[in-house]
Amino acid sequence: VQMRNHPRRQLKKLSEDSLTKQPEEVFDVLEKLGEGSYGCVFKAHYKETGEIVAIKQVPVESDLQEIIKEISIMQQCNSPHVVRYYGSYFKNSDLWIVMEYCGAGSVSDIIRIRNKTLTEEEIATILQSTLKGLEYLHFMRKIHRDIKAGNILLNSEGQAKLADFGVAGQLTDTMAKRNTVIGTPFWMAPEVIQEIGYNCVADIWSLGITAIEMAEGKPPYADIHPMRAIFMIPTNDPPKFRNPDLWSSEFQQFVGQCLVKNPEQRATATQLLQHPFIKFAKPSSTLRALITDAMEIKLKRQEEAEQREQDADDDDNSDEDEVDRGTMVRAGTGDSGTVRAAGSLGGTAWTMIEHDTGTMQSQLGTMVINSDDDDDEEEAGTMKRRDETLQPVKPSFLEYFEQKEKEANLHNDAGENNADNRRLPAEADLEVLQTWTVEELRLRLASLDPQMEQEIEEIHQRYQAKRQPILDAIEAKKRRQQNF
Amino acid sequence: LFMKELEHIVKSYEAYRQALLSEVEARKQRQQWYA
Repeated sequence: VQMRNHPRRQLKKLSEDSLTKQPEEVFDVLEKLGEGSYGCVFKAHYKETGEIVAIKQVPVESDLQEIIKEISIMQQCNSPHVVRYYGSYFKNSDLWIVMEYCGAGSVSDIIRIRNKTLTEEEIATILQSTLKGLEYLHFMRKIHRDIKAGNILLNSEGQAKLADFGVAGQLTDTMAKRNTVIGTPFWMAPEVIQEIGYNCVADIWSLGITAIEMAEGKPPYADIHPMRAIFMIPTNDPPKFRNPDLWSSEFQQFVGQCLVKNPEQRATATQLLQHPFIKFAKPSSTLRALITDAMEIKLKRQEEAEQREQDADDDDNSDEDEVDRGTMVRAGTGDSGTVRAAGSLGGTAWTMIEHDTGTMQSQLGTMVINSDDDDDEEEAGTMKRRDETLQPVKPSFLEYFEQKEKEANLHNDAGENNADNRRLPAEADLEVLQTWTVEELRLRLASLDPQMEQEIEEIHQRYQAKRQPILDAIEAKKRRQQNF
Repeated sequence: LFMKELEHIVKSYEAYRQALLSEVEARKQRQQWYA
């Protein structure tokens, strides 16, 4: 009761008693908040104190190393600007990770729900909290490596918190820089892509990109192919606002200080906290209107979805003997399976749909590529996740390729694309271009991305086929060792 | 190795794209000149 009456008092960790019980005895799982390659996140009610928590349910056969790293990093952090970790449970084949609940969801969700970008004032407030979180994290010599609007959560009071430490890293005294390529393509700093070693200020570059994302709704290069973006980021000048006239000089200057290509000249989190754009930011209460608006829209959509669900059930009941496939099709606009499986949680369907109908960049997940088998085992673990799990996790950017490929195939099937010459002509054959009509040239340009995606997918498959037997052998050895 | 092959593919497509774009641009300019 005391807890309920004091919303500001925060849960530190779960009680000993709670940790010895079965999780479903300790929590009432309320609704699904989101889903990713890692598993699902649910909102839950902690019965002992009446507080609301977030529970991430991860299948244990997925990469435990990565999960342990995430837990370990959250456990070491004690900051109001970093999502708190409360405890974990093993339940059947899932690991339940109990964390701080941030009622307003991610900044990216808020933008999408409202279908509106943020104002400078709102951005400054969010960036201030985020920078405090980064200052703390960098002080602990940790790198987040996946800063983007989707990983900045807001609680109902408008405080921004860093979340998702699945790919975060620790810098040690012996290792001043990392070389592993990690991040989400559009937000990645040039030095990360170039594999020349990077440190904490790589997060600052991503923060600059995130600032543009919050202001314009998407990061720079979001409209081009992510693979091309990866090669353009280190080559081109730092990105700027599409329409600089819309933004104050302070904001532009702030973004300019984040987006400095040479990491040695890039500002640190501590320095940026002193920047006028951040220093004079309004308090987090400024975000209340924005949060209320987003929550109201979300609630309305949930109600609408529930109503549709109800109507669908009524239809089903009204003519039980008939096979009504129409209802199934209509529900399929979202994730009908999830809606049905959730039962009483059906109202959460919209959360899922919002994730699914996002813009291109929102579908592109974090990319983890180990370019070297350097110093620590935790990184080998990251690589293992994708390849050893029972349900191999494919990076979302490759899923994007596949999706595009399917779209291209559809076009081909429909006979609309007569410029698909599959492979590029050799350089010497470029003269042939002069013999084509402008229309032909345009068609070939349009078919380039799907072709490239197909080739990329082919080499991905080829390397996967090479990698799999090695991974199987490692797994078999590990199992034998465990049995022994 | 995967990354190297990937880079090679993306770079060749990029070069091809540039060639196509230059050709389109050249045609446009030629057309303007004739006009």
